[in-house]
Amino acid sequence: TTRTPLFLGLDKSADMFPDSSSASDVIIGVLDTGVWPESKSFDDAGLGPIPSGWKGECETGTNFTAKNCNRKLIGARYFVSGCEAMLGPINETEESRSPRDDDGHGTHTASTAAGSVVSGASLFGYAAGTARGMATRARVAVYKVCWKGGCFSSDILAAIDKAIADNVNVLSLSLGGGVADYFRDHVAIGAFSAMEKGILVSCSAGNAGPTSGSLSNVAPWITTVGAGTLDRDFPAYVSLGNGLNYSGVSLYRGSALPDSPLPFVYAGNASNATNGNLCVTGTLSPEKVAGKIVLCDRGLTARVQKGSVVKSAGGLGMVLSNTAANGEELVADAHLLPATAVGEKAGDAIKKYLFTSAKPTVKIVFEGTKVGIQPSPVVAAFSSRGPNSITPQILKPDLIAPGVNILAGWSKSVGPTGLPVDGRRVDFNIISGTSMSCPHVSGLAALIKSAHPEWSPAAVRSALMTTAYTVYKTGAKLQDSATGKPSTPLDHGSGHVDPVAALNPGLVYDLSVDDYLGFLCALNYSSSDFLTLARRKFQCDASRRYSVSELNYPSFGVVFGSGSSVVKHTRTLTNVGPAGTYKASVTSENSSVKISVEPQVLSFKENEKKSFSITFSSSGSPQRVNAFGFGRLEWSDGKHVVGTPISINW
Amino acid sequence: AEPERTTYIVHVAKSEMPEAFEHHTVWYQSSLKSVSDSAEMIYTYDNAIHGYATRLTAEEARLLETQEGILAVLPEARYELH
Repeated sequence: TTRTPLFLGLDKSADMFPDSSSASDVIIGVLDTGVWPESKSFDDAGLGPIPSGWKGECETGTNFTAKNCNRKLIGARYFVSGCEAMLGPINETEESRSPRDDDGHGTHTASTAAGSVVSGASLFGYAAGTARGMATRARVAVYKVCWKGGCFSSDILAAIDKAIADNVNVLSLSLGGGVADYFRDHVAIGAFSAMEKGILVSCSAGNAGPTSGSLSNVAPWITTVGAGTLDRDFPAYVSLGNGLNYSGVSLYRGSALPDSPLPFVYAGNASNATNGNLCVTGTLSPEKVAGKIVLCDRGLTARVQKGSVVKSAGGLGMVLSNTAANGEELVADAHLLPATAVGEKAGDAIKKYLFTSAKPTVKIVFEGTKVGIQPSPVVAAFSSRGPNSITPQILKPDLIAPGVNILAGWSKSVGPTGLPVDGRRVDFNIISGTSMSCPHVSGLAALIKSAHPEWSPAAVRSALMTTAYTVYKTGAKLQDSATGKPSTPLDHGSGHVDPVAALNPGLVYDLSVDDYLGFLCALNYSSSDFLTLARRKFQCDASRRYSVSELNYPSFGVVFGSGSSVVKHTRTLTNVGPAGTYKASVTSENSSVKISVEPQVLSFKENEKKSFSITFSSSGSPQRVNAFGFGRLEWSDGKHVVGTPISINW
Repeated sequence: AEPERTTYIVHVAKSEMPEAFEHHTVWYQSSLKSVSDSAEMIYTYDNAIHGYATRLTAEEARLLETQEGILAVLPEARYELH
């Protein structure tokens, strides 16, 4: 990616991450749409021999042989039997029966996680710079499990089965399904097995935001990653005939519009279809849009598809308006015609002009790439939100990472819009989603793992979470793009990832397999559920009273049941730094909830573990049912801050 | 009309493999054949889970789930890229 390394501080801390073999012995497995091996992001110059523990392979298939692998791309497998059992044989004129990426998504995520350094990267000149993955020296193994027909759990499970046997260290899954109990969700089941083998599993949180309770991949042994913006934008403003201008964004590059203002029409008034405002295929009347700029509303079909529809109907350009669902969040696209995306408010104002002006005109002014955008990061409106609908006491998402307008490697089988009509071919593309933020964390986890090979997946995740930030350098709280107001732990989890701080977190909340099994006892799993999820017989201790909030998780999901006004959690901290004394400080945003920590001070020797309890006392639930309150607990020795978010639900 | 088949993931308690079988995949095959003459194994799993994937009718899936050592017969799910 370009810009993200700078945004995350990786450029200043290159020496902090070991360049030694440990950095290049970490292997990231990416389950996605495969890989475009010729991408420069998989160049292996400067990398040593393939790690000795590697057991994977470079499978041969259509347009792919073992020669396509190297010391960067050390493994490539594909799993299509499940998809074909469900949908019949893949169409080999459209898809490669091999690890080759015909979609672009898999190349984008794999190169984000661990792409080699590539200078002179850009998309049509946008986001230009030196592209690099989060862990430039980590190795990549791709497992193609997603096809045009979708990603099927039997294929995903087969890939996880193989990745475990191949000895990957991190698994990156930018995909998700519906909500299902952990023992019925095959990503959660496979992730549990991977975790037992010391593999950190990082998953995308989903793009169903800003709806509450919209998360995917919420199992506590999975790292669940939401999306935030960067300090980079691609402004393309709308200049109306009445002299007013409205901000927009675009990645369009191509023949310019005439300098003079152009006639402007609302799609809803240029169509006989009831949903004509959405610029769906076949709904625009060519005689009403030819030679004009068309205002379309988002919804129902892909943003770039709308541009293609306008172009096919003879339109010269498009202004694409957000609706209430996307608010003011602007996602840039490499449209096939001059087009820009505007927020909901701007869209409403532009429509007002369109409906009141006798001869409305417009110009779109493209301004290229702008950096230093503030405030940033902002939680992406599309980023799925908590609470965790399966176990509300496990606060999710875990954290957010860059996921809006991310440049990374792309397939040469498809254009930057992914549309069949798009004949352009690019080395890098800019796309958005929690699919993009997940591999950021996957790569950063690999960096942490390379610096601390002995850490468990839970310790690596704890380090990434407890050092994440929730305020800007100005002290203002992180903002939510969906509301324009401060975001909450249900939006950003522990906050935005800060890899430099995560390298040296001071204390971690560690978790063992047995801790997770105790958690499942608290969920009253039957012996059969244990066997399904954990592939072992496990007898919960009948004399013990298990509680989900007992899980040593680096965040607190407090649920006041009816009648209960005091909730107590215990946690154990492990010192992974030098001996030191840490003091607790706790904040509660709700005056009706008192939070106390006992003891207030913990002194650690090196590698020592110490426990504490935290008690939440509610003097009465707020009027609104299912209300949420928030707070934060920090342990600090003056050098390290070990922060954990608190969400409180009545 | 041929009853509809769908893909199921069969979770097996590997430790409960009957003595009569040399290898668990032979056991899997035998258990599958006992509910369906035509069903084939799409995948066998040994690390992520213990079990296999196959295509069954709803009735065959129900019958299979009653067998000794079968923990769960879960329908396949489709996941989406984010």
